[in-house]
Amino acid sequence: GSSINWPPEFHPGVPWKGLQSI
Amino acid sequence: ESPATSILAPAPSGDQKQMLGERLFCLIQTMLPSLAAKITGMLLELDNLDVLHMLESPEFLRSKVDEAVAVLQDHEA
Repeated sequence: GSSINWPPEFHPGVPWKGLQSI
Repeated sequence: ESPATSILAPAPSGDQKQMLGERLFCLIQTMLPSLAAKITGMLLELDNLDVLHMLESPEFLRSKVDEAVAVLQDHEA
């Protein structure tokens, strides 16, 4: 399978950046 | 006036998502410990008001989590 980076993962204490381009 | 909306009032939009995410993650972790990070990430892409609704309504949360799990499984298939 593909390894595209989706979905974004939320981790407590880690600033959430969502799907904004990196 | 709900407690949930009051937490958003003073926060910049980025911080709002962070706070919503922390709360959402805690709830989802009790339902799906292994998928909580991904499901929370997916649901955080929705409108803040939808996320607030999830925090206040266990039934709505369940329905959205079920949707997200289905999408995730389809994506990984």
